[in-house]
Amino acid sequence: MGCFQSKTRKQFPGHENPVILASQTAFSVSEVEALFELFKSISSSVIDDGLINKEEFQLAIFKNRKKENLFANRIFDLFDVKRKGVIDFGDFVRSLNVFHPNAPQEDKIDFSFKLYDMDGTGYIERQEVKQMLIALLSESEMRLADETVETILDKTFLEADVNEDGKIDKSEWQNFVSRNPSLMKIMTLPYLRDITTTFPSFVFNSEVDEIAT
Amino acid sequence: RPVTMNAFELISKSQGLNLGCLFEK
Repeated sequence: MGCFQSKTRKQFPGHENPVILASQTAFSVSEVEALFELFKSISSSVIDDGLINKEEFQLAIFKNRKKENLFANRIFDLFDVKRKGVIDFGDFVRSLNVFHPNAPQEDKIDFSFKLYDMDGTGYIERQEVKQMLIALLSESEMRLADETVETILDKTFLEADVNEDGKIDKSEWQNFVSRNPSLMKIMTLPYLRDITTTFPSFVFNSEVDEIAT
Repeated sequence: RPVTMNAFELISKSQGLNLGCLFEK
């Protein structure tokens, strides 16, 4: 027999104070509250537990929960700061903050380096780049001869691996992206500037008395 | 043509890296 439960507010295990989150990020309090509306919708799409699991994350990106994708997995793992297999609200906001148009470029470069350093060795290695390239080709159902893949890798390392040790370190990456700024486009989400207009319902659910903007 | 691009230019076009989809209702 179940226990009686009065109507309590649904629990969000990592729901940190919006005022504190705003103070740690480029978001205003209103924007953090608008992000909470987005978070609620994603975190309840499969299991309504107030946390985002990998399936929910992929569903939000692809509108298809069965789609496996190396890159979406990789982003999920970086958002899952506490390594619990789920993203709580605090980590969601702090991770998205890196993608804010006003976030420091250094943070964006750092995040992108971690994204591609899949094994966490502190280097982007040739076999990692090859793995990502092959994943991309299979995702887009594009066929390239092995020889062409190797040519692309050769060209990439010729440009990025300045000390020619076969791997790309952080400073080589900083140098490489500064010469190829288009690579950092994925690290900025213009949507984050207008988040309060995208999720206006935050106003009705606000927990903060005076909404600071 | 892919061969004229470096690997990261190709990779950065992956849909899985496009977090903008999170904001599309």
